[in-house]
Amino acid sequence: RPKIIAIANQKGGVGKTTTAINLATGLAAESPPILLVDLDPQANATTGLGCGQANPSVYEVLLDAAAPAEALVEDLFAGLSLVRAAPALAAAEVELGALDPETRNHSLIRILETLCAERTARGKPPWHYVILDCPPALGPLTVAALVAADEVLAPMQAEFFALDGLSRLVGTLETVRSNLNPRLLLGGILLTMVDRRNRLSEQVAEDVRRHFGSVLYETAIPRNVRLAEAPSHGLPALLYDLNAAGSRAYVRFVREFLAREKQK
Amino acid sequence: RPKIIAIANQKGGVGKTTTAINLATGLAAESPPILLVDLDPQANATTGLGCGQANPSVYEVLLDAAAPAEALVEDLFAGLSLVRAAPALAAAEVELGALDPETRNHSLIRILETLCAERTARGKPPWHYVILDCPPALGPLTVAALVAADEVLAPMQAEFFALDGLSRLVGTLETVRSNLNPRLLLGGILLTMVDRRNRLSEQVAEDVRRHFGSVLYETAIPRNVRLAEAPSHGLPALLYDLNAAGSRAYVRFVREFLAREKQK
Ligand SMILES: Nc1ncnc2c1ncn2[C@@H]1O[C@H](COP(=O)(O)OP(=O)(O)OP(=O)(O)O)[C@@H](O)[C@H]1O
Ligand SMILES: Nc1ncnc2c1ncn2[C@@H]1O[C@H](COP(=O)(O)OP(=O)(O)OP(=O)(O)O)[C@@H](O)[C@H]1O
Ligand SMILES: [Mg+2]
Ligand SMILES: [Mg+2]
Repeated sequence: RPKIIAIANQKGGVGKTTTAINLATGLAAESPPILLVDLDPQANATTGLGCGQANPSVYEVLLDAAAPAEALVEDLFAGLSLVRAAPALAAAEVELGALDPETRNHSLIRILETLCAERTARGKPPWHYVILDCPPALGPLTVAALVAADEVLAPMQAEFFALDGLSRLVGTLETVRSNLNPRLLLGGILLTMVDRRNRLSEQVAEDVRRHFGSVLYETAIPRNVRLAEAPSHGLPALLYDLNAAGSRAYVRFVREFLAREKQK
Repeated sequence: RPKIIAIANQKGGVGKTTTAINLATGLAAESPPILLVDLDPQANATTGLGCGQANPSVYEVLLDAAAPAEALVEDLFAGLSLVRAAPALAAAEVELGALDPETRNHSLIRILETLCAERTARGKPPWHYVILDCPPALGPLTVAALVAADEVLAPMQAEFFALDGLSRLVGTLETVRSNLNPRLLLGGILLTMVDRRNRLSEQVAEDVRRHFGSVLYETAIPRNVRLAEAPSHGLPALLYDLNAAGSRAYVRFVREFLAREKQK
């Protein structure tokens, strides 16, 4: 059974998609094979990997209008497969909301179980990790991801609004753990877009370190324009420019992530 | 009747709240009085103005569990009133979704009409502008804001994912205009967190100017850490540090906004 990691934070623009893409790509190199699932109606992970927004997407699959395999793009890059999103997914937040809670909350985990079983039936090695890229909200899509996940990785900008939102994210994890998914853990917090030169970044990082201790990853991702350029070329930064400061930081992060996995 | 401006963009972290707070504050100085409505479950506009997250908030009001006046904080700053949000609002996306479309889509405009009538009944001058801060999604809360609005102001980072999302935002405006609110216009696009030194910013800005022409504001807001520091002091940047590069840019933007208003 693969380990399922939800990349979640309801604060917008904190680097969820950039982290999901580069963690999935780094793990595909170090510990393949990997599956990345795009659960955001913006479909940024799908576009950022150069994949067109074709139908059916995870939207039709969640609402039982298509088979899971129809939204799967296998081996988009070596060792990396993708379940693509599409803008229609915006309707899923409301449509999932209309389902009974049991069906709604377990809609994603059922899909992942089907995809894993079908992959084994085709004689392919099981995915080691499944990475879930979540939208900037704590609505039905993110809750379904938290029900499916073994752990949550929360990217976070070192800024006031992001810090303010962290306690609500942790509160939601607690609620999901006690009611829906007892194995869910906060796997880690990753500081992103860090600008060492500014005092605010340092103050917020200090605050997070005091509250969360070793949950905070040692590696921090610096602000680096090459990370923002990569998606316009349809490539993960690790493939677009491996020598950029941002890519080297994501390589360090993937190594730190795997070191933590070994300790568990 | 006040003019209603929705600050909307489903892309997360593009500066919606920072723009909503500083536009509202600038207008409160130049053309008071102003009402700011926080429609985001993150309640960043509420916290960013130093207002505690008390109940009832706009959440209870939207679901008819409280009177609109109970969520109103009058004259938080000179000439600026706020309808506060709270985290409970996250449930509204699903709960509003369960209402019939007519009730759901007109839930916000009904509240604004009530607040305006009550203000006049108390002998206070009517608000000149109502500014709506939207969450990073195109769900029921944002649609209700688009139904209530006369125009949309779309803050946008000069980056690939933000550009990719702009066409979807414009598509949603078209849909709302033809089905729900015939007077809705795209009032303007405001480039935020611009770093003049990097090529990506310039390329994206060029793209937007080519597609949208004079809809794009001449003023661009530079990346400036003082804008990110202000909310931790519970103050709009214009009051926290008027001389900062970011504040001066927002002052220019407010002047450009008012100049466009005069031309209409
Ligand atoms: N370390 C970084 N340095 C510079 N730019 C970055 C960095 N990480 C991400 N970006 C850029 O910042 C923007 C926001 O990042 P991203 O889209 O990954 O965040 P997100 O949390 O997924 O956003 P959303 O909440 O909309 O889903 C994007 O344009 C991205 O390319
Ligand atoms: N011009 C700027 N320069 C530097 N930092 C900025 C600027 N504008 C906004 N910020 C900071 O960037 C972060 C994102 O901005 P903000 O929260 O206003 O965006 P948003 O679009 O409202 O986000 P969300 O999608 O989560 O609602 C915040 O921490 C904010 O303080
Ligand atoms: Mg994203
Ligand atoms: Mg906001």
